[in-house]
Amino acid sequence: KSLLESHDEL
Amino acid sequence: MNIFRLSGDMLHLISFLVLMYRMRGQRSCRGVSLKSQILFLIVFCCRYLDLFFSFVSLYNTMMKIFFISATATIVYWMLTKYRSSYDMDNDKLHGDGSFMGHLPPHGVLGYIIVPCFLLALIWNEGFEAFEILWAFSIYLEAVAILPQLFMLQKTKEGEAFTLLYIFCVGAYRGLYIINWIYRYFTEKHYWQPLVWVSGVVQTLLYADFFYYYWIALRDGAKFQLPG
Repeated sequence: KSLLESHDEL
Repeated sequence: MNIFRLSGDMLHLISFLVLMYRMRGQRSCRGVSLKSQILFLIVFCCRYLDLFFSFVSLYNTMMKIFFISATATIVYWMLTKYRSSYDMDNDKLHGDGSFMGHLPPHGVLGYIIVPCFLLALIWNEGFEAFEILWAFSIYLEAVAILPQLFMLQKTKEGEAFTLLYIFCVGAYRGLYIINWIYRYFTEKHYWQPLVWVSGVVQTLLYADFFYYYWIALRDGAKFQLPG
């Protein structure tokens, strides 16, 4: 899982 | 992005404005926990380190910068121009000041920051500095409101804007849960147990507050905690 997908919330 | 997350984010944004409006309007930070605000500042600084190396959207970037700067401003105000109105006695955690008679954040450090960091070392999405700090920020955010709730517990009643602030933060968390449920059913590979568990714990901490806030609003009475 890419960082972008996992940390896309605030 | 869905309507639940957007509404949650907007409530979060409004919560900062409510608190700042209140502090400026009354020229006072009475009833506001400096500890909670410092914890939130640590949360945002640790989580939004990715501002430097990853870009999700302009929306995310702007919100991150706003959250950090608004919280930094609140902390700064509490330490400078509104310092005299800071209610330090009611912002003490059990264990504070017991460490050789000084180090006021002892309770926060021992009961909140260190446990969150240790948990982040155990449960994270990758054993590297950024991921550990990210997990730490998620756990810390879950409990960062505790000093504020303890303060309310000690004073038994809160000023209207402080209550509105706590309500906004709590409601934002509640909407995030609905957002996760929505995402779980609409996105293929959406799976974030770490965030979900912390988020549910965080929202549960507001349950008691919500209950008494609702009673007060319903009866048109003053907010008052029992005890």
